Order: sequence, then C-alpha cells, then structure tokens
Amino acid sequence: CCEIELQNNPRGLREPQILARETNFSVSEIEALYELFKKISCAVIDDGLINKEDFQLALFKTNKRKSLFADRVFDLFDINHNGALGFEEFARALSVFHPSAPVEDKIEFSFKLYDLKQQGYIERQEVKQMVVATLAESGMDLADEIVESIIDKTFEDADTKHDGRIDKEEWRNLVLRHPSLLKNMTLQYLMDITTAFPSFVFHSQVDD
Amino acid sequence: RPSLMNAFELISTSQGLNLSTLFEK
Repeated sequence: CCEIELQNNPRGLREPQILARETNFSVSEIEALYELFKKISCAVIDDGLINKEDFQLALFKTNKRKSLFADRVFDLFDINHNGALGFEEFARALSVFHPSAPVEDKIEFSFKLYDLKQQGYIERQEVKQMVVATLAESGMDLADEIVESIIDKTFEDADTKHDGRIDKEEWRNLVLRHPSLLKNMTLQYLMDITTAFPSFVFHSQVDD
Repeated sequence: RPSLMNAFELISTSQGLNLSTLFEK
C-alpha cells in the first residue's frame, strides 16, 4: 500500500549493513524485516512509522483491544519516546528477540518490561497488577486469595534479599533457575524471516 | 494447579507479550 512513499522516504531503509552489524540480524534478515515493517507501518496511519495503533493491530488483528503488555512493549521499543517506531528502533528492539541474541540482553529487556514504574526493581504491587491484567486479558478468573498465593510463592522464590521487591540481580537468578520465564523473549520466526518475506530480494541493496 | 505457578510464568503467557503474532499474515 505505501511502498512507493517508503522507497523515497528519508526514513526508509538505508545502509542495512550497518544495522546488521549492530544487531543480531544478517543483512538479508534486516531487508526481510523491513518488508514486515512496511506492512505493519501502513496498516492504520500510513506515515512510514509504526504507531501504537499499527502495533496493536498487528499484534491482535484488531485495534479495539487494550493491553497493558502491548503498551509496555511498545514503550520499550520506542527508544526516542516520540510515540512512533522508525525502522531502526523496530529492528534494534526485535534484535533482542532473535534466537541468537545473548541471554543477558534478554534478561535485561524482560526486567525492564516488568519494572512497570522503571524504579530499578519490581514491586509486589506491580506483579499483582500484571497478574490481574494477564487474567483479565485472557478472560480467566481467579479468586483474589489464589492470586495472592501465586505472588507469595513467587516472592518466596525470587526475593532472596527479603525486602519485598525483586531487583535486577534477583531477577537474573530467578530466570537462570527457571529458563522457561524467558521463553517469550525468543521469537523463532526471526530465524525464518527471509522465508516469510521473500519479496525483500526485489528491493535488496546488496549482492548475495 | 495454578496456585503452584510462578506469577511470571502466568504473566509471560499474556497475548500482549506474544510477539510472534506480528509475523502472522
């Protein structure tokens, strides 16, 4: 839909080699990722950027849904804090989700994600807020005492300093003990992105 | 048994954190 504008847009894909060098993507993967970016960015507001509405539509296939986590992910991706993602921001953020990204980067990103108030630690109240939001978003209903007992157990396990909060070091130890907590930080799709968006070869700037 | 589940395990199942849907056509 917005192919022509983006091709001539100064925000378009320039120097995929540099981005490939600074991320976990190959040059071909960057070019294929750009095809995905173009598709998502022109969904709602066709300005060559991914706005929150574009992002939610791509994630949920509807823009009528509100999600605490979709907002949180978007805000973390939005490094320039201008409410819209350029391709570079998009590629750099998704790079953390690459199967070959260092696990330390995944730990860091997931900590930031759950540190809702960006205080450098995760409070019990924040964990409760996220559990309640997850249950509401998935249409599940759990009694408050069950939610409290899940959180109690989590803090028993994670809060080894017993100060009622989970700091970065405790988070790191927790996920190293329970690697499944990082499962959503790896997108296998990023391995196959060149297959998913083969049209990148028509716009490729590099010889293979 | 949800009472034995880690809160973050539950949170990580949230659809808003499942970015793989970005790649669905």
